[in-house]
Amino acid sequence: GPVEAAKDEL
Amino acid sequence: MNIFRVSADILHLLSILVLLLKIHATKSCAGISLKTQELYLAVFVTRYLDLFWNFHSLYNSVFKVVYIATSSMIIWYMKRHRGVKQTYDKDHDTFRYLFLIVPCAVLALIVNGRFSLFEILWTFSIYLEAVAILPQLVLLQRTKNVDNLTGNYVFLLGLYRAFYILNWIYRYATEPHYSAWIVWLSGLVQTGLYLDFFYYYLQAWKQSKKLQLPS
Repeated sequence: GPVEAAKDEL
Repeated sequence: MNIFRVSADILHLLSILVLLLKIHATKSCAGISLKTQELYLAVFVTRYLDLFWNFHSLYNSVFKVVYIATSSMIIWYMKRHRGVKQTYDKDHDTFRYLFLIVPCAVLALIVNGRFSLFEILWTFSIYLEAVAILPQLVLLQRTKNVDNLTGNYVFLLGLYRAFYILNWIYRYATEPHYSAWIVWLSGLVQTGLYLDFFYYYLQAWKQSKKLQLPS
């Protein structure tokens, strides 16, 4: 998705 | 987790600590934009709302708490500390932050991963972080003479963003389904805003002179 993958970043 | 990501987070923390240390040691916040600090606190609070129910890792949780606490402390110093608040450059720090908050909120309502309250707040925080440095850059431009610690603060912040880009490239190359273009585009904009500052910072550093921005 456009954001999901980055949810583990700060 | 890769070396770029860890370096980025540490640089981010360092930038905040440099600023806190400057304020604490010199009892002065001259040259620091309260607007930018308040925007950063808004970024952290809207992004880390999930702190209480979405446990990802101890690493993430500790950083989230530290970011919220340290930026609150900076704001407290600038607004409440008897000596420090008198050094605040109120007359030059006049950037209207609604000009940043409103467009980011509208954009988050339109372009997001999922239409839900927390998702939209999270996306808003991504957009807002990209532009939150603007009041600080405008203030530096207006006051022109930048003291070393303020210069280092902005430089470390820019470096933190640059390392996040390296982290994304690394993850894109090594993780099969890694894609987050909203975050990438915002991150590119954010890092781009520092390029001009970087140029003058490195020039001053090379000539070991005090950082001066052109008008």
